[in-house]
Amino acid sequence: SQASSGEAQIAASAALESEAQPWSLLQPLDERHRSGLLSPLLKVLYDGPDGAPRLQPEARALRYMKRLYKAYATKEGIPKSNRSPLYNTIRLFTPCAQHKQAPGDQATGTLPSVDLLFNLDRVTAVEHLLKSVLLYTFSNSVAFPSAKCVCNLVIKEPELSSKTLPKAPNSFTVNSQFEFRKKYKWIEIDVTALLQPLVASNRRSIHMSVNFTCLTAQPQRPSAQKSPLHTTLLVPPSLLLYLNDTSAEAYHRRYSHHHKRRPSQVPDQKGGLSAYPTGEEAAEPVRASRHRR
Amino acid sequence: DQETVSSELKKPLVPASFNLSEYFKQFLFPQNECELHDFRLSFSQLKWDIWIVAPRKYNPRYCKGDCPRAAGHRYGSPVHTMVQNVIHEKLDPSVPRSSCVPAKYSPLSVLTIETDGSIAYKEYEDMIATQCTCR
Repeated sequence: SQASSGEAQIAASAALESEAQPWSLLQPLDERHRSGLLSPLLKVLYDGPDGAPRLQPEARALRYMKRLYKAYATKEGIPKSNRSPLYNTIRLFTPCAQHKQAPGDQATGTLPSVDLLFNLDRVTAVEHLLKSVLLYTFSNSVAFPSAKCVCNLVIKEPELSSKTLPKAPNSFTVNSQFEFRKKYKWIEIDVTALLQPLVASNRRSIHMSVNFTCLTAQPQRPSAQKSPLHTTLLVPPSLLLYLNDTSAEAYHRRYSHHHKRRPSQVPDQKGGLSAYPTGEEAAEPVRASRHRR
Repeated sequence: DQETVSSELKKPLVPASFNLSEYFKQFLFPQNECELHDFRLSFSQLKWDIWIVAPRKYNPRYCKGDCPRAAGHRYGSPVHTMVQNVIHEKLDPSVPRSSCVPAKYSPLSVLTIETDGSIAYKEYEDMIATQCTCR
């Protein structure tokens, strides 16, 4: 008699389920927790291919990420074991807005500062930031005289709404020095120490202004054309976030002892910024740790 | 008597068309044994190539085939598998036999373009079957 009543219950719940819409059974996760592949897979199962319109990424950014993919995964998509086991997600954002601010001063090598706004809405609540860099990519290997540069980066608070009490704008200013070498395809400026608290506090809109002061080996004549270095540094950078996705769908490498945590993977504890130009191997942080910080 | 014995001895032991190796094969290996099969999927078939940049091809693989009645250590099956087969054969055929299913998986790295134009490299767990079992 138990079996039959059990069967009756199963039949009843099956009847209920069949009436309910499939979606109601599989509540789509809300935006913050949705993992990349699950919802498009469900969409294909229920109503066909995921045709959501997408903005096209910048060609240079896409080229950089394809190179990074080749460094981290095989052709079949199997993750290689050569990268740090700490992060399983890398997101590249291009600024959604940028404005030129104060003009530069050619004589002192100061470039005009650029105002950048990054929208980090795609970072989900389960993705924890481990490292973040500003990425300047050069369209082709730019040959310019080696130069010593100081990057001045200010992160601004969002404009306060009139209702709340006016508060002194809380901006962080940091300087980081680095040297350009010939034939670089990109440079990375580590901004982990600045972004970590903002991303951890669910800040998804990052407003910053960046300017460089570069002293090249040959003194610049005031009338000289802008050097390739200047034109390169005026192109807006991309923001690269190395994250650890803590959701069940993401791949969590077992932390094996032979993986020594390389200094480049540990954000500077001193709160300072490390800027290290990297050559071809930019996608593999191991080389960076060999550069002088 | 001698005549029947000699005529019996003259008869071939097995029919001429009989193939001994085929005969033994049915005991040694089940015909379509539970094992891993490939299925090379290109994301363009799902019309996902607009947002999945890499990899081009994805082979999730799958498990298919019959499970032997005594699926012991060969498939890493627990003893429960044999119990279920015995129930199916001796007690109640409505209880299904053991099935050929994946036992282990490997991850997959995916490069995607998000709706806001940002680019994401992500590694997903359990995306490629690497071993089958009977359960």
